[in-house]
Amino acid sequence: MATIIAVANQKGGVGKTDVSVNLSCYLASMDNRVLLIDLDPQANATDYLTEEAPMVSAAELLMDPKISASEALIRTRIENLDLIPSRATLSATQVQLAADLEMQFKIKNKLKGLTEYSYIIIDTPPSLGVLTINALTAAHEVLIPVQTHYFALDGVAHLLDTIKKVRTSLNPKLTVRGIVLTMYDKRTYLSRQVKQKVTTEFNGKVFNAIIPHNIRLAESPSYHQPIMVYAPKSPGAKAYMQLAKEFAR
Amino acid sequence: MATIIAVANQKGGVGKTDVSVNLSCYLASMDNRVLLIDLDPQANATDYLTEEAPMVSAAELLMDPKISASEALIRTRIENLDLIPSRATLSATQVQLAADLEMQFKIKNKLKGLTEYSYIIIDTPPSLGVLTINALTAAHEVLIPVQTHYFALDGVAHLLDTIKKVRTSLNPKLTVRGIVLTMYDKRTYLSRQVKQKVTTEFNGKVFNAIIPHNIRLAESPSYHQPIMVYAPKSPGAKAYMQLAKEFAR
Ligand SMILES: Nc1ncnc2c1ncn2[C@@H]1O[C@H](COP(=O)(O)OP(=O)(O)OP(=O)(O)O)[C@@H](O)[C@H]1O
Ligand SMILES: Nc1ncnc2c1ncn2[C@@H]1O[C@H](COP(=O)(O)OP(=O)(O)OP(=O)(O)O)[C@@H](O)[C@H]1O
Ligand SMILES: [Mg+2]
Ligand SMILES: [Mg+2]
Repeated sequence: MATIIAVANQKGGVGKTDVSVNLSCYLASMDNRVLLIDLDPQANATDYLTEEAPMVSAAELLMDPKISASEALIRTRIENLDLIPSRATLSATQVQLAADLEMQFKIKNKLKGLTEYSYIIIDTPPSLGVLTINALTAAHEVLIPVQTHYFALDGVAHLLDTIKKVRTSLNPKLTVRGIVLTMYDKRTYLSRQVKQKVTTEFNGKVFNAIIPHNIRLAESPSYHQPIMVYAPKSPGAKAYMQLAKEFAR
Repeated sequence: MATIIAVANQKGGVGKTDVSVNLSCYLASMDNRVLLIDLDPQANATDYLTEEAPMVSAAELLMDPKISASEALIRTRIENLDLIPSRATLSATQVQLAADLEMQFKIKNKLKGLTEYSYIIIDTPPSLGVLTINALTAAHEVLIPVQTHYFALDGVAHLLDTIKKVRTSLNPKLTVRGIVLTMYDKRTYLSRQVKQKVTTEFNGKVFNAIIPHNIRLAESPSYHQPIMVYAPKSPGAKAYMQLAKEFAR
């Protein structure tokens, strides 16, 4: 029975995709079968793991009742890691879905058949629209990447509010797995201050592993590689390995 | 007759808000009357310029036919700069609007009465949903902040595609004013490479002024101040002053 994890934060550019991809890789390297689902029309996560345009993507999975998750997923070059890719058509799907009475349950229903994975990780767009709601409705847990910049705290409060509503009306089992601090630059007072505030405010919910600001992480998608392949000895890679170990308890 | 500028890029965290606020301030300091409209439920731009919760916000302006732009705007502490603030209720408005047949024209219609401004600048959320479409439908020009990271180019291509569609079906006058490169870190090869690619691909459309990665810019919203007040001699401030001069031609 896979644990389904939504990686979410409506604030843009906080590392949702970086975390989704790199955490998935390290979990896969620890003998877990992992499925990464790219639920963002920007398809950034897809970019780390493949160079070709997908035949079937998350868009078709959401809209076409005849397509199963097994038909939409592809193997990646990373052992144990499969991907349901995204592409720009997911933008149009998002609009069509909004008119569907059962719109929040599309992903949840499609994931029911999948028993071979330990983890299903869903990358979401920077919004609380129908795609993110699908991820939150399907998930057991939410993982919240938080950039150590000023806007972090308000953003988390807003997201936790949304999670409460989803728990009340759509998914009573949904829990917050935790917050992972990202793009942390220990040389700057701002980063240290935000880290302090977040760990105080959400005591016990913040992972010890902190993802540092590391240019290797920004470079790796340009080679269509996750950090585990691109720069396995970099500070970014080590942080993700630590995160995966902490995550898998 | 105000020039209406939408600051847009569906990629998250690329500096839309940083550009919207700081460019507005420097244009205001050059004797232009400027109105900044925060059209993002995250209300980050509002955070730079006020500490109190607004009485009336962009949400009410969009939903309530009886409310005018003049009633929604507030003076800021910056001379010549007014603001239509946002707040979280704009999230709910976004959902309600999507069901409205005239949803794309709400902002455009409300801006018709405003003659006292030289510039009206609209900050948008990281999505191509109803709020961004409102901004693009109302605008004369689009300003596109682009972070010098790998995902920049695809993001711009997608946005230009959306702009074309808006021009075809909603706003024939819409033009792309230009691209402003943000968070530029000249010490990294990635930044220099992306700058190179963007300036080549969009020759003539990229501002000479480039906003450097400068921690002062990330700090300033935590003091509810734009960079012009917080750190007027910083590299970030100087870049925005240069951008404003280039922008105002
Ligand atoms: N720790 C890090 N150090 C350096 N660069 C990073 C780090 N994490 C992410 N990046 C880079 O910063 C940018 C934003 O990260 P990312 O795309 O993962 O955020 P996101 O939350 O998924 O964005 P969006 O809201 O658009 O989906 C990307 O160019 C990414 O490569
Ligand atoms: N040039 C810069 N140097 C350092 N920090 C910056 C710079 N520009 C923006 N920032 C910081 O980076 C973060 C993202 O910037 P910003 O919020 O302006 O992006 P955005 O595109 O508006 O994000 P969103 O997509 O969520 O609306 C913020 O914490 C901001 O303070
Ligand atoms: Mg992403
Ligand atoms: Mg913003």
